[in-house]
Amino acid sequence: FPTVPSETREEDVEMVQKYLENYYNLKSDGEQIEKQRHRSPVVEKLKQMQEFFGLKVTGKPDAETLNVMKQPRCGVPDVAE
Amino acid sequence: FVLTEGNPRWENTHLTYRIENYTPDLPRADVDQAIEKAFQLWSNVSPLTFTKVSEGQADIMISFVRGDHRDNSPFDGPGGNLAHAFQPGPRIGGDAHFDEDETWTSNFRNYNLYRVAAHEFGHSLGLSHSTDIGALMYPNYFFTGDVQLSQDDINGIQAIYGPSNDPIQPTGSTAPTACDPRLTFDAIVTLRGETLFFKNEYFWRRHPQLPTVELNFISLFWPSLPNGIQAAYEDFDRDLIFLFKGNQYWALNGYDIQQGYPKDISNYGFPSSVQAIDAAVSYRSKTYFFVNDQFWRYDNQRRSMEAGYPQSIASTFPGIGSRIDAVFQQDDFFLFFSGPVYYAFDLNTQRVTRVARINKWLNC
Repeated sequence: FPTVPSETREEDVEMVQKYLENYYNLKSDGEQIEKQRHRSPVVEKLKQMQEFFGLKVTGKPDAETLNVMKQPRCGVPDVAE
Repeated sequence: FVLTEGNPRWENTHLTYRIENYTPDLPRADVDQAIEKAFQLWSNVSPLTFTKVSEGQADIMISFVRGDHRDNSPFDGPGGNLAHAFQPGPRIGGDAHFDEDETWTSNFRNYNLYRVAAHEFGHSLGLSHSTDIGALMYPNYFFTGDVQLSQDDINGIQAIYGPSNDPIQPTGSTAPTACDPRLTFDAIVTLRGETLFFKNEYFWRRHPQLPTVELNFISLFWPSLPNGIQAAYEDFDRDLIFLFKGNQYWALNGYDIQQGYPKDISNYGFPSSVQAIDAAVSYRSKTYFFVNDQFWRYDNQRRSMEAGYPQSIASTFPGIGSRIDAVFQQDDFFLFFSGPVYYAFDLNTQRVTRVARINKWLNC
């Protein structure tokens, strides 16, 4: 069964950034998600994603959220352009 | 269900499709069949028809491509994005692209082409991603061994194109809902402190330290297991769980199905008249198997059925009168589930101490 990492790892940070860009229309401005993850728009996009998938809406890339993000999926965004 | 923003739709309900190229992962006939069946799912529940053409421009062009394929949505190598499709419209509209860096299959191995194509064609027809985990239009890949539209998918496509012309209207499957007062469980098992509640092709996963109860597909965790698990128990000493369906059973260590399974339940010493088990639970190295109104007791250490069984459930567990759907053990209690209610049976005082609705276990 999946283990729960205590901290968000560097590769997870990149994965979250890419995921939100691909499927939640997050605009990449070159700034690392690590620096801004407690502020909009990353937090807002994370909340949208968590709400969509029925996860606990924390706005943080917790273990459950990361697990869902790592699942293979369709490449069509979940939010409209 | 969610419609694509702007509600794009095909005005003509008789659509054409063309397979521009074939993946080398599968025989061409398998690709043809997967694509045809995927379209058929949608045509069965709507007025839409799909005709295959072999040359020229079709409404829905299908191709296997990798990496940057010049549509501003590059694929990403193995895993991750599997495929994408465009909303109804001219030129690239409706087209479906499958990532050639994936391995495409016609079985339960990743990734089943029929399953992915069925989802993509939903986009080609104007559907966006659904939040219903049981819907084909849910964005994440699951393969339960069967591909079928959920009622949510049917409602979505019929919201765009209306119902099928067929006088008998097809219905779809629906995911179980935690708060349904008619909910029953197929089987329940503890697993390393968590509790898994099985229902059809799904299970809820309850962790004592987590506030939410997750609904998952059985196939997501154990792709080769069947749906409709009927009984299950945890053998704490061996760190295994055993799952039963019909006269077969599987042993699992976490994610991993142990080699040599499925086996026949006659290995436990059941008579040939027993062809399925309703519920099972292990307690103090004994496993209790419930079948109709009787139960057997199995010695986990001697690995044999104990003499003197079956016995009547009602006489040994007073208050548990009817047939049992599921059972598991917590502290000194057996929690018996029968229909929409459960009974907490105190093993020390040998009596039922609580009766309540089963939805409570799903935080409802």
